[in-house]
Amino acid sequence: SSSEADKMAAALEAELNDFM
Amino acid sequence: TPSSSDVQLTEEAVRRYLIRKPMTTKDLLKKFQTKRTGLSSEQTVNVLAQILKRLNPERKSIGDKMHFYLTE
Repeated sequence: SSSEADKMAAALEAELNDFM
Repeated sequence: TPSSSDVQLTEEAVRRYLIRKPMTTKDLLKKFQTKRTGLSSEQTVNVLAQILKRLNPERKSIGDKMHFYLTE
């Protein structure tokens, strides 16, 4: 579902924000 | 089942997409949907994060959204 995609994108961005 | 997967989430696959055009995290996740890779959502996020950290792509905002891209 798109909400699952949104959750995954948010989780990925959170991981990358620590890195960036 | 994993054997039915027709897409593999690999560094090379991500690299090819990001050389072709800038993509958001959502764009990338769409290319590696769990039903096509056989990975869980959590695995997908973790593996993709590791790959992006290794590739360290360029970043730019397009229409207010952060996009990643690579040059050859």
